Amino acid sequence: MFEARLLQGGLLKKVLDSIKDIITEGNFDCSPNGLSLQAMDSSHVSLIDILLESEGFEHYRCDRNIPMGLNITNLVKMIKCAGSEDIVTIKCEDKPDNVTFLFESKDNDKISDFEMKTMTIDDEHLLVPDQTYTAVVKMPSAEFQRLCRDMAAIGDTVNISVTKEGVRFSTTGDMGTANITVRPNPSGDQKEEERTEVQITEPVSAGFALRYLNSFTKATPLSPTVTLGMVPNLPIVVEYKIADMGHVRYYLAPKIED
Amino acid sequence: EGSQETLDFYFLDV
Repeated sequence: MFEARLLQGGLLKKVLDSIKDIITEGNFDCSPNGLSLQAMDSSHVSLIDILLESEGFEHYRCDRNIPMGLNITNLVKMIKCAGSEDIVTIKCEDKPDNVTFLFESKDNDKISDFEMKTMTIDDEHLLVPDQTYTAVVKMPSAEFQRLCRDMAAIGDTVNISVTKEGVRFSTTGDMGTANITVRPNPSGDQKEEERTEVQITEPVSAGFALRYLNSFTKATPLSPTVTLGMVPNLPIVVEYKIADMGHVRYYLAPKIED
Repeated sequence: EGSQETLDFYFLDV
């Protein structure tokens, strides 16, 4: 039996909105310590890693690990019926043929329940190793979203180069080139979440497809900051922390110079 | 431009 009650149902909408352009179905792994999902897009160029820890739920019961295969597109349609202030409860049996979603309005004057069939999805066996990153950049998520959008107007690939001076985003296209350098501003009197911070043990520079980075920025509403992790010749990780709950992480394979 | 790698090389647990 699995039952999880989330007071801020709007959070679930934001999480689903942050992945719906990348995957159409996914196996949610319900385990005693939380709800997680790991899935690659159809081209295997990007991977999504979601974790919603059990502590973030108002009530959480999970007797044993349950793979809950769901069609993301249908899930998004169904969750649209919930108000963003609704309390959402997710329930299913141990060998679930279907999952029930319960939406309770804030002042409890409207209760809706939806039942969705589960699907059997044979996952590739993914293993995302814990990685220490030689360059970690934490910056305002809205700024990163704006930057990726502006760069995509000019080129398809952005080269991200991190040194202790800061992060330089460069792109080239038919109309020309664009470079944006973001400098760390630790001294600034900005709030914590408006600062750009760079921790670096080794400079790193790599190229990534802007199309994917732009789809990752759909997670911007989840967190005021975004963290980029880079290691030479490895995929980049783009992480949006969900306060007191977990994270949505995206991994993107680099483009290799021919 | 460079060519796009996939994540299979890095994350597929074969």
